[in-house]
Amino acid sequence: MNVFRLTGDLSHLVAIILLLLKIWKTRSCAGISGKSQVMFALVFTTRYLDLFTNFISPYNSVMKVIYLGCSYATVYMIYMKFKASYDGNHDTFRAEFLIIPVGGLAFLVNHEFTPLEILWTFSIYLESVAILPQLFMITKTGEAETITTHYLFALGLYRALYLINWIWRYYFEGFFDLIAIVAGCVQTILYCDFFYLYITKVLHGKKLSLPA
Amino acid sequence: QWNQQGHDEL
Repeated sequence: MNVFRLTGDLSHLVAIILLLLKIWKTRSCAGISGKSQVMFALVFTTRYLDLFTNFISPYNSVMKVIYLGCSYATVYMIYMKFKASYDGNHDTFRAEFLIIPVGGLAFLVNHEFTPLEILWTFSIYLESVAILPQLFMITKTGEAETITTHYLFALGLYRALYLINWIWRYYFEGFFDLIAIVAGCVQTILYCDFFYLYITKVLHGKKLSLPA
Repeated sequence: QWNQQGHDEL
């Protein structure tokens, strides 16, 4: 464990909690893409199947349970509890155009052709594109609530910190996982234009609005 | 390269 991975995990945790609180406090999931949240729940489900079979550390197990619990709670709140506020008309990204190619790629490019490893690879590839429906929704609505931009910033920052973690681990441990690194680069690159808008607008007290 | 005893990252 190194400081970049730890801060990355904490940034990820902050993002997940921020979103949960936003929906719970405002009792509304306006501006939130349910499709992205379903994909994140799928990412955690397929990645943490080894929760009971492969014990790494108390920290690792606790975080996995928190991620799984929060992601399902978020999906539940979007599609059931606060369903009336779900903005389905703007959440129109075709998720199957992501899940099917990612599923196929996981079969073709993986470390080991076993069910658990293919599902893990699927979760890594899916996570790299899971935010697309959310970013697409923001372009369709032309704006995002400030709390939602903080959520997205923390979420984008987490994988950027993981990229530094992988440089650190390669240099100090000789460890590298090309699948995770390539997918992590794609994932972080997808946030670049959001990062630019966040830093130039939201951090200057402006609302994030796109030229519709 | 990838560690045999499974993935240790979240």
